[in-house]
Amino acid sequence: MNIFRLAGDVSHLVAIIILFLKIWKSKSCAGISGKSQVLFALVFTSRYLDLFTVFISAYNTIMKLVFLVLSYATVYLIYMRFRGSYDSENDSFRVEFLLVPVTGLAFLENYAFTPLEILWTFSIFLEAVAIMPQLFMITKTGEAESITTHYLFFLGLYRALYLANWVWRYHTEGFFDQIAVVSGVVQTIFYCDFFYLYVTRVLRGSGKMSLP
Amino acid sequence: SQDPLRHDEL
Repeated sequence: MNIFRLAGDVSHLVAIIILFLKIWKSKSCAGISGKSQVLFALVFTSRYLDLFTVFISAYNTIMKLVFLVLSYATVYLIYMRFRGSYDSENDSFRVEFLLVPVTGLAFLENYAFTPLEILWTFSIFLEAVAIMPQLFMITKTGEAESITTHYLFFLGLYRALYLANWVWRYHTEGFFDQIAVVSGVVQTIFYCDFFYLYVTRVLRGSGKMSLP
Repeated sequence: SQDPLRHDEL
């Protein structure tokens, strides 16, 4: 555990809690892509099957369980409890365009051709693109509430901090995970455009982020 | 690689 890893995990947790509390407190999931949240629940489910096979640490187990529970709770809020506020009209990204290539790639490029390893790789690839329905939705409606942009900022920051963690681990432990690093770089690139808008419009401007 | 370190990351 290094400072980048810890900061990345905290950032990830903050993002997920921000989103959950936003929906819970406002009793509305307006502007939130349910599809992205289902994809994230799928990411955690397919990656954390190792909870059954290997024990790392109490921290590791607890964080994995918290991410799993919060992701499913968020999906529940969007599709069940506050489904009246769900904007399915604008959440129109075709997720099969992500799931089909990601599944195919996981079968082609993995560390071992075993169910758990293929699912682990699938989760890493899927995470890299899971935010696309949300970004698509913001582009379509042309705006995002500031709290939604804070969520996206922390979610993007988390993977960027993991990149620093991987550089650190490579130099201190000789640890290099090609699949995670390449996917992590791709994932972070997806957020770069958003980071720019976040700094120029949300932090310097007022409230909502509206696109030109 | 079957590196158990991978499972340490979230």
